[in-house]
Amino acid sequence: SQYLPIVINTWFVSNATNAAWEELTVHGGSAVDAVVAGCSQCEASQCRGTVGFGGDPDENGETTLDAMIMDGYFDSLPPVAALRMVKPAIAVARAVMDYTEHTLLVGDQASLFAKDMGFTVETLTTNKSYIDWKNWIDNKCQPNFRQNVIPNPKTSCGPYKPKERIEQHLNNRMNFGISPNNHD
Amino acid sequence: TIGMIAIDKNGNISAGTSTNGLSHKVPGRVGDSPLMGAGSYAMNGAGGAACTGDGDIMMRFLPSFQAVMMMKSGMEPSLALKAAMAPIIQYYPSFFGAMIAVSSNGTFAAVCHGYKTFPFCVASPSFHEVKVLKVQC
Repeated sequence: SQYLPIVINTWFVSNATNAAWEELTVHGGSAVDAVVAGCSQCEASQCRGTVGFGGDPDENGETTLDAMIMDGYFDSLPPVAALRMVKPAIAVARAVMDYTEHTLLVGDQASLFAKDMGFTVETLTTNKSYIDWKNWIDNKCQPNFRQNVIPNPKTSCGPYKPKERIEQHLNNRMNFGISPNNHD
Repeated sequence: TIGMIAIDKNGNISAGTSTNGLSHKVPGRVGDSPLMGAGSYAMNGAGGAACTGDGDIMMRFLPSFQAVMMMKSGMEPSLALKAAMAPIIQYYPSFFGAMIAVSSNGTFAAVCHGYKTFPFCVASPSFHEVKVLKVQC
Protein backbone atom coordinates (compact mmCIF):
# COMPACT_ATOMS: atom_id res chain seq x y z
CA SER A 1 0.00 0.00 0.00
CA GLN A 2 1.20 3.52 -0.77
CA TYR A 3 0.45 4.41 2.85
CA LEU A 4 2.93 1.92 4.37
CA PRO A 5 4.98 1.85 6.45
CA ILE A 6 3.14 3.85 9.09
CA VAL A 7 3.45 4.76 12.77
CA ILE A 8 0.59 6.24 14.75
CA ASN A 9 0.39 7.01 18.48
CA THR A 10 -1.79 8.71 21.01
CA TRP A 11 -1.13 12.26 22.24
CA PHE A 12 1.29 14.85 20.83
CA VAL A 13 4.48 13.02 21.76
CA SER A 14 6.08 13.28 18.33
CA ASN A 15 9.60 12.35 19.53
CA ALA A 16 8.27 8.88 20.22
CA THR A 17 6.72 8.75 16.74
CA ASN A 18 10.01 9.85 15.25
CA ALA A 19 11.97 7.19 17.12
CA ALA A 20 9.59 4.49 15.85
CA TRP A 21 9.65 5.85 12.31
CA GLU A 22 13.46 5.90 12.22
CA GLU A 23 13.53 2.31 13.49
CA LEU A 24 11.30 1.31 10.56
CA THR A 25 12.80 3.41 7.75
CA VAL A 26 16.45 4.01 8.75
CA HIS A 27 17.39 0.96 10.83
CA GLY A 28 15.24 -1.54 8.92
CA GLY A 29 13.55 -2.70 12.11
CA SER A 30 10.35 -4.69 12.29
CA ALA A 31 7.02 -3.29 13.41
CA VAL A 32 7.67 -4.71 16.90
CA ASP A 33 11.11 -3.04 16.96
CA ALA A 34 9.47 0.25 15.98
CA VAL A 35 6.82 0.19 18.73
CA VAL A 36 9.42 -0.75 21.33
CA ALA A 37 11.73 2.04 20.13
CA GLY A 38 8.94 4.60 20.17
CA CYS A 39 7.52 3.68 23.56
CA SER A 40 11.03 3.37 25.04
CA GLN A 41 11.81 6.91 23.92
CA CYS A 42 8.61 8.03 25.65
CA GLU A 43 9.50 6.20 28.86
CA ALA A 44 13.00 7.68 28.97
CA SER A 45 11.68 11.20 28.46
CA GLN A 46 8.70 10.63 30.80
CA CYS A 47 6.24 11.81 28.13
CA ARG A 48 3.58 14.11 29.65
CA GLY A 49 4.43 12.71 33.09
CA THR A 50 2.17 9.74 32.38
CA VAL A 51 4.80 7.44 30.85
CA GLY A 52 7.97 6.20 32.48
CA PHE A 53 9.30 6.40 36.01
CA GLY A 54 8.12 8.96 38.55
CA GLY A 55 4.37 8.59 38.04
CA ASP A 56 1.67 8.45 40.69
CA PRO A 57 3.01 6.87 43.91
CA ASP A 58 1.03 4.00 45.43
CA GLU A 59 0.20 3.76 49.15
CA ASN A 60 3.82 2.77 49.85
CA GLY A 61 5.20 5.68 47.83
CA GLU A 62 6.28 3.42 44.96
CA THR A 63 5.58 3.91 41.28
CA THR A 64 4.64 0.99 39.09
CA LEU A 65 4.74 0.65 35.32
CA ASP A 66 2.48 -1.22 32.88
CA ALA A 67 3.40 -2.02 29.30
CA MET A 68 2.55 -4.39 26.52
CA ILE A 69 3.85 -5.25 23.07
CA MET A 70 1.90 -7.36 20.64
CA ASP A 71 2.65 -8.59 17.14
CA GLY A 72 -0.05 -9.03 14.53
CA TYR A 73 0.46 -12.75 14.13
CA PHE A 74 -0.03 -13.46 17.86
CA ASP A 75 2.96 -15.70 18.37
CA SER A 76 3.57 -13.98 21.65
CA LEU A 77 1.47 -11.72 23.88
CA PRO A 78 3.80 -10.61 26.67
CA PRO A 79 2.53 -7.71 28.72
CA VAL A 80 4.07 -6.71 32.03
CA ALA A 81 2.11 -4.95 34.71
CA ALA A 82 2.69 -3.30 38.05
CA LEU A 83 6.42 -3.53 37.29
CA ARG A 84 8.47 -2.08 40.14
CA MET A 85 12.10 -0.95 40.36
CA VAL A 86 12.80 -1.32 36.60
CA LYS A 87 12.43 1.68 34.29
CA PRO A 88 12.27 0.42 30.66
CA ALA A 89 8.89 -1.35 30.94
CA ILE A 90 8.20 -2.02 27.27
CA ALA A 91 11.72 -3.39 26.79
CA VAL A 92 10.96 -5.83 29.64
CA ALA A 93 7.74 -6.77 27.82
CA ARG A 94 9.84 -7.32 24.68
CA ALA A 95 12.22 -9.54 26.69
CA VAL A 96 9.22 -11.58 27.87
CA MET A 97 8.33 -11.95 24.17
CA ASP A 98 11.85 -12.99 23.17
CA TYR A 99 12.92 -15.17 26.09
CA THR A 100 9.77 -16.83 27.45
CA GLU A 101 6.52 -18.34 26.38
CA HIS A 102 4.74 -16.39 29.13
CA THR A 103 1.80 -14.11 28.65
CA LEU A 104 1.14 -11.73 31.54
CA LEU A 105 3.95 -11.14 34.06
CA VAL A 106 2.90 -8.96 36.96
CA GLY A 107 4.44 -7.32 40.03
CA ASP A 108 7.44 -8.94 41.72
CA GLN A 109 7.55 -11.76 39.16
CA ALA A 110 7.99 -9.18 36.41
CA SER A 111 10.70 -7.36 38.35
CA LEU A 112 12.57 -10.58 39.15
CA PHE A 113 12.40 -11.64 35.50
CA ALA A 114 13.72 -8.24 34.40
CA LYS A 115 16.58 -8.51 36.86
CA ASP A 116 17.43 -11.99 35.50
CA MET A 117 17.44 -10.59 31.98
CA GLY A 118 20.00 -8.00 33.03
CA PHE A 119 17.82 -4.92 33.37
CA THR A 120 19.03 -2.39 35.94
CA VAL A 121 17.14 -2.51 39.23
CA GLU A 122 16.64 1.04 40.48
CA THR A 123 14.01 3.09 42.18
CA LEU A 124 11.26 4.60 40.06
CA THR A 125 10.69 7.32 42.63
CA THR A 126 11.53 10.92 41.77
CA ASN A 127 11.59 13.98 43.99
CA LYS A 128 8.18 14.90 42.63
CA SER A 129 6.60 11.51 43.27
CA TYR A 130 8.14 11.43 46.76
CA ILE A 131 6.76 14.90 47.58
CA ASP A 132 3.35 13.87 46.14
CA TRP A 133 3.38 10.82 48.43
CA LYS A 134 4.43 12.84 51.49
CA ASN A 135 1.65 15.35 50.82
CA TRP A 136 -0.81 12.45 50.45
CA ILE A 137 0.28 11.03 53.82
CA ASP A 138 0.02 14.48 55.44
CA ASN A 139 -3.49 14.79 53.95
CA LYS A 140 -4.68 11.65 55.85
CA CYS A 141 -4.11 9.50 52.72
CA GLN A 142 -6.84 11.24 50.74
CA PRO A 143 -8.00 10.37 48.12
CA ASN A 144 -7.72 6.57 48.23
CA PHE A 145 -9.60 3.65 46.76
CA ARG A 146 -10.48 1.76 49.93
CA GLN A 147 -14.04 0.96 51.09
CA ASN A 148 -15.78 -1.10 53.80
CA VAL A 149 -12.65 -1.14 55.98
CA ILE A 150 -11.61 0.26 59.37
CA PRO A 151 -10.33 2.78 60.28
CA ASN A 152 -12.58 4.98 58.09
CA PRO A 153 -10.64 5.34 54.82
CA LYS A 154 -12.24 8.74 54.19
CA THR A 155 -10.60 10.20 57.28
CA SER A 156 -7.59 8.00 58.07
CA CYS A 157 -4.60 6.23 56.66
CA GLY A 158 -4.18 2.47 56.94
CA PRO A 159 -3.29 -0.22 57.66
CA TYR A 160 -6.90 -1.21 57.15
CA LYS A 161 -8.94 -4.23 58.23
CA PRO A 162 -12.20 -5.43 56.70
CA LYS A 163 -15.26 -4.21 58.49
CA GLU A 164 -16.93 -6.94 60.63
CA ARG A 165 -20.29 -6.48 58.85
CA ILE A 166 -18.81 -7.91 55.62
CA GLU A 167 -17.54 -10.98 57.46
CA GLN A 168 -20.98 -11.44 59.10
CA HIS A 169 -22.64 -11.03 55.73
CA LEU A 170 -20.37 -13.67 54.21
CA ASN A 171 -21.03 -16.06 57.11
CA ASN A 172 -24.77 -15.61 56.68
CA ARG A 173 -24.48 -16.39 53.00
CA MET A 174 -22.31 -19.38 53.72
CA ASN A 175 -24.91 -20.98 56.01
CA PHE A 176 -27.96 -20.32 53.88
CA GLY A 177 -29.25 -23.63 52.49
CA ILE A 178 -25.92 -24.93 51.23
CA SER A 179 -24.97 -28.42 52.34
CA PRO A 180 -22.67 -31.17 51.10
CA ASN A 181 -25.77 -32.83 49.66
CA ASN A 182 -26.85 -30.04 47.33
CA HIS A 183 -23.61 -28.31 46.47
CA ASP A 184 -20.63 -29.65 44.62
CA THR B 1 -0.09 6.47 28.63
CA ILE B 2 1.26 6.14 25.16
CA GLY B 3 -0.45 3.75 22.77
CA MET B 4 1.37 3.08 19.53
CA ILE B 5 0.80 1.01 16.39
CA ALA B 6 3.35 0.39 13.63
CA ILE B 7 2.95 -1.36 10.30
CA ASP B 8 6.12 -2.14 8.36
CA LYS B 9 6.34 -2.13 4.58
CA ASN B 10 5.55 -5.85 4.48
CA GLY B 11 2.26 -5.28 6.31
CA ASN B 12 3.33 -6.76 9.65
CA ILE B 13 1.53 -4.95 12.43
CA SER B 14 2.56 -4.37 16.02
CA ALA B 15 0.82 -2.54 18.84
CA GLY B 16 2.07 -1.53 22.25
CA THR B 17 1.46 0.66 25.26
CA SER B 18 3.42 2.01 28.15
CA THR B 19 2.16 3.92 31.14
CA ASN B 20 2.78 4.83 34.73
CA GLY B 21 -0.93 5.45 35.03
CA LEU B 22 -0.51 8.99 36.30
CA SER B 23 -4.02 10.21 35.79
CA HIS B 24 -6.39 7.27 35.75
CA LYS B 25 -4.80 4.08 37.04
CA VAL B 26 -5.18 3.25 40.71
CA PRO B 27 -1.59 3.80 41.90
CA GLY B 28 0.26 0.52 42.32
CA ARG B 29 -2.48 -1.43 40.59
CA VAL B 30 -2.68 -2.78 37.05
CA GLY B 31 -4.48 -0.49 34.60
CA ASP B 32 -5.87 -1.27 31.18
CA SER B 33 -2.69 -0.57 29.20
CA PRO B 34 -1.07 -4.02 29.47
CA LEU B 35 -4.28 -5.96 28.85
CA MET B 36 -4.55 -7.31 25.32
CA GLY B 37 -7.61 -5.96 23.57
CA ALA B 38 -7.97 -3.15 26.10
CA GLY B 39 -4.76 -1.07 25.99
CA SER B 40 -4.03 -2.07 22.43
CA TYR B 41 -4.45 -4.85 19.91
CA ALA B 42 -2.98 -5.83 16.54
CA MET B 43 -3.86 -8.38 13.91
CA ASN B 44 -2.03 -8.79 10.61
CA GLY B 45 -4.39 -8.38 7.69
CA ALA B 46 -6.85 -6.41 9.81
CA GLY B 47 -5.13 -3.53 11.61
CA GLY B 48 -4.21 -2.19 15.03
CA ALA B 49 -5.86 -0.02 17.67
CA ALA B 50 -4.82 1.56 20.96
CA CYS B 51 -6.57 3.41 23.78
CA THR B 52 -5.84 6.06 26.35
CA GLY B 53 -7.93 7.66 29.07
CA ASP B 54 -9.96 6.25 31.95
CA GLY B 55 -8.72 2.68 31.60
CA ASP B 56 -10.73 1.23 34.46
CA ILE B 57 -13.85 1.98 32.48
CA MET B 58 -12.55 1.39 28.96
CA MET B 59 -11.09 -2.03 29.78
CA ARG B 60 -14.55 -3.40 30.48
CA PHE B 61 -15.36 -3.16 26.79
CA LEU B 62 -12.05 -4.33 25.20
CA PRO B 63 -12.30 -1.44 22.78
CA SER B 64 -9.01 -2.07 20.94
CA PHE B 65 -10.02 -5.64 20.18
CA GLN B 66 -13.47 -4.45 19.07
CA ALA B 67 -12.02 -1.86 16.70
CA VAL B 68 -9.62 -4.38 15.12
CA MET B 69 -12.42 -6.93 14.67
CA MET B 70 -14.54 -4.24 12.96
CA MET B 71 -11.64 -3.43 10.61
CA LYS B 72 -11.19 -7.15 9.98
CA SER B 73 -14.80 -7.21 8.75
CA GLY B 74 -13.96 -4.40 6.33
CA MET B 75 -15.02 -1.34 8.29
CA GLU B 76 -13.07 1.92 7.84
CA PRO B 77 -10.95 2.82 10.91
CA SER B 78 -13.09 5.87 11.80
CA LEU B 79 -16.32 3.83 11.76
CA ALA B 80 -14.65 0.96 13.58
CA LEU B 81 -13.54 3.33 16.33
CA LYS B 82 -16.97 4.91 16.66
CA ALA B 83 -18.52 1.45 16.92
CA ALA B 84 -16.00 0.39 19.58
CA MET B 85 -16.53 3.59 21.56
CA ALA B 86 -20.34 3.53 21.39
CA PRO B 87 -21.07 1.06 24.21
CA ILE B 88 -18.60 2.82 26.54
CA ILE B 89 -20.36 6.14 25.93
CA GLN B 90 -23.74 4.50 26.37
CA TYR B 91 -22.94 3.07 29.79
CA TYR B 92 -20.49 5.74 31.01
CA PRO B 93 -21.44 8.99 29.26
CA SER B 94 -19.11 11.06 31.45
CA PHE B 95 -15.94 9.05 30.90
CA PHE B 96 -12.76 10.45 29.36
CA GLY B 97 -11.08 8.43 26.67
CA ALA B 98 -9.59 8.34 23.19
CA MET B 99 -8.66 5.72 20.63
CA ILE B 100 -6.54 5.50 17.51
CA ALA B 101 -6.73 2.85 14.81
CA VAL B 102 -4.97 2.03 11.58
CA SER B 103 -6.11 -0.56 9.07
CA SER B 104 -3.76 -2.98 7.37
CA ASN B 105 -3.55 -0.76 4.27
CA GLY B 106 -2.41 2.21 6.33
CA THR B 107 -5.58 4.31 6.56
CA PHE B 108 -5.94 5.67 10.10
CA ALA B 109 -8.37 7.52 12.35
CA ALA B 110 -8.83 8.73 15.93
CA VAL B 111 -11.88 9.21 18.12
CA CYS B 112 -12.37 10.68 21.58
CA HIS B 113 -14.94 11.38 24.27
CA GLY B 114 -14.92 13.75 27.23
CA TYR B 115 -12.14 15.98 25.91
CA LYS B 116 -12.61 18.93 23.53
CA THR B 117 -10.07 17.69 21.04
CA PHE B 118 -7.59 14.84 21.09
CA PRO B 119 -4.04 15.07 19.61
CA PHE B 120 -2.24 12.14 18.01
CA CYS B 121 0.88 11.68 15.87
CA VAL B 122 1.39 9.99 12.53
CA ALA B 123 4.46 9.23 10.45
CA SER B 124 3.99 7.74 6.97
CA PRO B 125 4.99 8.26 3.31
CA SER B 126 1.99 10.62 3.05
CA PHE B 127 3.81 13.17 5.24
CA HIS B 128 7.39 14.44 4.96
CA GLU B 129 7.76 14.59 8.71
CA VAL B 130 5.95 13.43 11.83
CA LYS B 131 2.52 15.06 11.88
CA VAL B 132 0.66 16.06 15.04
CA LEU B 133 -3.04 15.88 14.16
CA LYS B 134 -6.15 16.67 16.20
CA VAL B 135 -9.59 15.16 16.20
CA GLN B 136 -12.70 16.92 17.53
CA CYS B 137 -14.40 14.96 20.29
